[in-house]
Amino acid sequence: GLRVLAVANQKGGVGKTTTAINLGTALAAIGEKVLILDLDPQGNASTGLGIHPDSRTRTSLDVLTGEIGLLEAALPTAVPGLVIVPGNSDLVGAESMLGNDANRAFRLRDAVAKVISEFRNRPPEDSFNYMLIDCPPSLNLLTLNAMTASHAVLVPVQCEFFALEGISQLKETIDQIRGTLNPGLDIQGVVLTMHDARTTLSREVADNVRSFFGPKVYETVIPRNTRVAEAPSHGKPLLLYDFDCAGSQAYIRLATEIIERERQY
Amino acid sequence: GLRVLAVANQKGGVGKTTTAINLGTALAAIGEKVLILDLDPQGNASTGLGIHPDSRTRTSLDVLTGEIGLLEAALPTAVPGLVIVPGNSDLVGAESMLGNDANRAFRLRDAVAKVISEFRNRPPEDSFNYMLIDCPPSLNLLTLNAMTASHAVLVPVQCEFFALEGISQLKETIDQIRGTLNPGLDIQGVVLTMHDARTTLSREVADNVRSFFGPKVYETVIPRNTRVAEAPSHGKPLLLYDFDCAGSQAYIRLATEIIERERQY
Ligand SMILES: Nc1ncnc2c1ncn2[C@@H]1O[C@H](COP(=O)(O)OP(=O)(O)OP(=O)(O)O)[C@@H](O)[C@H]1O
Ligand SMILES: Nc1ncnc2c1ncn2[C@@H]1O[C@H](COP(=O)(O)OP(=O)(O)OP(=O)(O)O)[C@@H](O)[C@H]1O
Ligand SMILES: [Mg+2]
Ligand SMILES: [Mg+2]
Repeated sequence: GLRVLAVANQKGGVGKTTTAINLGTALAAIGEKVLILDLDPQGNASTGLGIHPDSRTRTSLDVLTGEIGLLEAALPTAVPGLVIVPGNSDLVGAESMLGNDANRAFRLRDAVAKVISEFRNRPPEDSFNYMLIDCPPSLNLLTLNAMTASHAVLVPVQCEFFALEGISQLKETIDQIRGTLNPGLDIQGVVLTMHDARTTLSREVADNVRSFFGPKVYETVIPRNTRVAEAPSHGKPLLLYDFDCAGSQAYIRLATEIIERERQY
Repeated sequence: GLRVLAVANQKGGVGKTTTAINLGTALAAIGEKVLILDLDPQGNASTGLGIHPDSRTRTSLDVLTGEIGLLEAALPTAVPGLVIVPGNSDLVGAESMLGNDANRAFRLRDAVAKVISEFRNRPPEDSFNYMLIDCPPSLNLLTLNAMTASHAVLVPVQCEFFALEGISQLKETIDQIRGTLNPGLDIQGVVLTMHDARTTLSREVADNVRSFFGPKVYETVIPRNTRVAEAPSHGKPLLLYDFDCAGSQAYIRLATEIIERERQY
């Protein structure tokens, strides 16, 4: 069946988009069928996968408002087996458009339920078995939609001090949503990003995160690696830009680790 | 008179908090009196200035709701001449608390107007002449309050590709607010952060930002420097943690450049 993962952390710049793009690419490379949903008004995930702003005529906002379904909105990428529902600044209007609708927190969940029922009537190549949602850096209506639509949350944590502050707030938010809006929601895992083995700071933060989240923290740690930051300027995921670099290899290991964990569910 | 600057950029992790803390410290070191307002629910600016979570009994949320004034909420820091109105996760509730209040976008502007009128009845040591507002990474009600309360916006832009995407959206937002809510609002300047002179990516992004913003971009560029990321884990601003490092020296130059620009107003 379909597994939906929200890639979320309200701290900015921790590697949410980079993880959604490159984990998605690595899962597709291993043979999974992946849909990425770009729920950030910056549209960074769409840009990082080479989707030109002019071809974002249908976006994740249209899926939230119910105008179109996930499959109709999805665009192919340069990666076989990976499609994306693009995002752009129209998403800034989501809160006012969905305004006082009682169902506003469940719009995405409903779109996911709809596509699952459609899978039965469509050929296998039209379906997907992983959906990764790239969330904006805040706990707003967009991230709430992602959390109510997801089976689990994948939390990137940058190996720097400020990134530690928000993790207890994020955990509380997830616990709250599990108690009210989405009873199955759990943390799939925590991935340490931009780890610089040369600095004490990285090691201290990594130790802190492991003592807070325990076995939820993936073994795989994503190193700080300039190639990772260069890839988006070429409109390519890292694995296509430089397959052999430390960043690509780490995301491939992460994909394998996630698939193993998913088997336990 | 008082100059109010919003430190804003909806892209996450670009150095907003780091700039608010260290520019604030550098301005105070030069002899200015500075108040930092922490408007981010993560409360990173408060932590970076050594304010323990337990002493944030009054926060910027209380100023927004009108319960207390800016001077009553301000706490001293380890830096003479620098005070801070702390922030914490209570700020997540701002949108629902201010809900349908017609004045909800102007709460902070009103608090600033109030404190200016109080300056006349108070001794000089109680006043301040710079207010820096550390904004969260989104264009929400908190950032809107900052923009309507400010004379100008100081925009940190990280020298990485994804940071380029949001700058035209941010410029549009500032233009919109100038046209409707705050006729005087302008961009004070754009500061390039985490610049790594060894990489082509940094140089390309810097060139791009200069061609987009022209003379608004400060001469001073903040280099990527591990000491900058280490300082918050000691609860100290960079200038107290390591005055001689490249990061501190850059923030001191930035403070001088800003004071010179402010003279032209
Ligand atoms: N492992 C890494 N090594 C080096 N740079 C990285 C790495 N991971 C991410 N980056 C860079 O760090 C910056 C922040 O990453 P990214 O934009 O993915 O974070 P984000 O959490 O999605 O940010 P936002 O909160 O704005 O959505 C980007 O410029 C990205 O290219
Ligand atoms: N010049 C620099 N060199 C090295 N690291 C830096 C520099 N400036 C900021 N950092 C680090 O980069 C990370 C992001 O910076 P910071 O938290 O100030 O950004 P922000 O824009 O306030 O993030 P948010 O969007 O979450 O509010 C922090 O860990 C910070 O310590
Ligand atoms: Mg992102
Ligand atoms: Mg910040």
